[in-house]
Amino acid sequence: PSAVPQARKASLARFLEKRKERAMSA
Amino acid sequence: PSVALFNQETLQQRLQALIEGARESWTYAIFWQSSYDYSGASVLGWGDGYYKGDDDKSKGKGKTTTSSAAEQEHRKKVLRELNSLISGSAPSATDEAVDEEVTDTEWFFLVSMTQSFVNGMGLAGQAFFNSTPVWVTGADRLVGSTCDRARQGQVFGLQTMVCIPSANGVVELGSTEPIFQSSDLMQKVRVLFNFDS
Repeated sequence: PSAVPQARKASLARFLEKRKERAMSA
Repeated sequence: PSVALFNQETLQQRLQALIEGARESWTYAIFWQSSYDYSGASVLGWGDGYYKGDDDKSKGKGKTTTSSAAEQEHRKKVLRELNSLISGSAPSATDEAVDEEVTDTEWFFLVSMTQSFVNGMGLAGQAFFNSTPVWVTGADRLVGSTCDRARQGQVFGLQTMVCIPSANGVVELGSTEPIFQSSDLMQKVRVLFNFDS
């Protein structure tokens, strides 16, 4: 279970980065 | 491949390969990782996810959100705070990552990160507990599901939810399109996600 917060953080960072890329290319 | 290969990086690549290589139009893929909580109960928790988005959005014909202006503001506020948490900087009202509308499926994907399934609960729990894929197609079937998450998925525009068990967890896929059972997809999951075999 201790790995879950880290996994969420990495996934969240990737999700936000992709949103940023989409916003900048629009 | 050994269990040592089971890490965030390869998970992301496998989820991406599964979705981008599929004939069907999937909106997202999530890997629910199996573990045990402190009482010894079996738990499926967030492993990783890949959000592709809705094809309809790019075509400009799709319904991307049913949310009110107040709900959009709430979503953007949450995203701004999460972005600040990740970047370590103060929340900014003009951040590129949050200026865009937060679609229903994006929000559903984000909320998923907070969820887990204990002892066979939910579609993912059922799939893992019974070692059998669960495939739900159609808004009416999602609404009629005993799983809260499936009903929530329908509210946010999903028409298909699938949970396929693997060695260490469950692969969940969701789509805003109605997609019917595909043995090809299940075979791909077996190949990509059976880390122990």
